[in-house]
Amino acid sequence: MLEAKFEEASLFKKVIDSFKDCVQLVNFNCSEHGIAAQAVDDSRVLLVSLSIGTESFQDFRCDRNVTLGADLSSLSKILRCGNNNDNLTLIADDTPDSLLLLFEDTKKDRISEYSLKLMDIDADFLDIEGMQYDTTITMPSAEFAKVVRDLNQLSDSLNILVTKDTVKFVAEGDIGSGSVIVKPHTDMDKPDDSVKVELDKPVDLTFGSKYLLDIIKGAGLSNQITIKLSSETPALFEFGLQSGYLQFFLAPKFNE
Amino acid sequence: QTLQIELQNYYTQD
Repeated sequence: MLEAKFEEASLFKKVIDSFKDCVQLVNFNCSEHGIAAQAVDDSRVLLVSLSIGTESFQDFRCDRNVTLGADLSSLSKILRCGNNNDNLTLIADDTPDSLLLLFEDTKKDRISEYSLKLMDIDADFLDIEGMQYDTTITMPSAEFAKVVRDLNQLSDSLNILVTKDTVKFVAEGDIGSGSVIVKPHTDMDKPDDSVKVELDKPVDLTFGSKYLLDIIKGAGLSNQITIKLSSETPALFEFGLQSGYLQFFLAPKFNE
Repeated sequence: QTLQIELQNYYTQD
C-alpha cells in the first residue's frame, strides 16, 4: 500500500510540469525511500531522473515496492484539477491498475478524488551512477534559463566553455552570433544569486538548444541549478528539491 | 556540422 501525502499539491504539479514535455510514459518506483523515476526522451538524447525523498511529504507510507506506470499527459490533466495549496495524497495498492489522487482543501472542507489508469511500461533502465565530471557549475536557475532562451534565438546549438574563472555560453547561427560570460561570485545577502565554479579540467561542449529548452522548465523547482560537465560524456543538469532532485542527463553534440 | 550522439553510447543498461 502506498499513501503519499504532499502538504501542497503545487510541489508534485511543478515536478511533473518540469518534464512532461520531454517524456511521456514514466514508471514511478515507490519504496520506503520515496518516489523515484527514470525516463528517456524519444530521441534517446535526454534522460530524466527524479527522486522525491520522504522528507518532501507530509506523510509517507509505502509497505512494499510498487511501480506506477503513468502517461504524464494524463497525470498532468488530473493534477490541473487540484488547487496549488490543496493537500494531495497519492494512494495505490500493492498491485495497482490505477492511482488514486485525493485533493483536500482543509479550509473549505472540499475533497476531490480522481483515479488515473496505470499502464505497463516496458522501459530500459540506464546505469547513470558513478560518473566522473571535469567541472561543476552552480548558478541561479533563472539566469541559466534566460541564457538558454536568449541564445536559442540565434542557433539550435549552444556551446558551453568553462575555464578557471569563466563560464562562457556561445551560439553561432545564420543571423549572427551571441555569447554570455558568467563569472563566479559570492553574494552574501542572497546566496542563491551566487555563481560557483569547481574545475578539474577546462570543458568545451556543445548541446542541442531544444533539449536545453526542455531542461530549463525545471527552473521553477529550485533557485539554483547545478551543471556537471565532462568532455565527451553526457552533462548533468540538476534542480534540488527540499528532499531529492530532478536531474537531466543530456548527450553532447560533436563536430563531424 | 554537429552530430547528435545518443545516450546509449555512454551508459550501460542496469
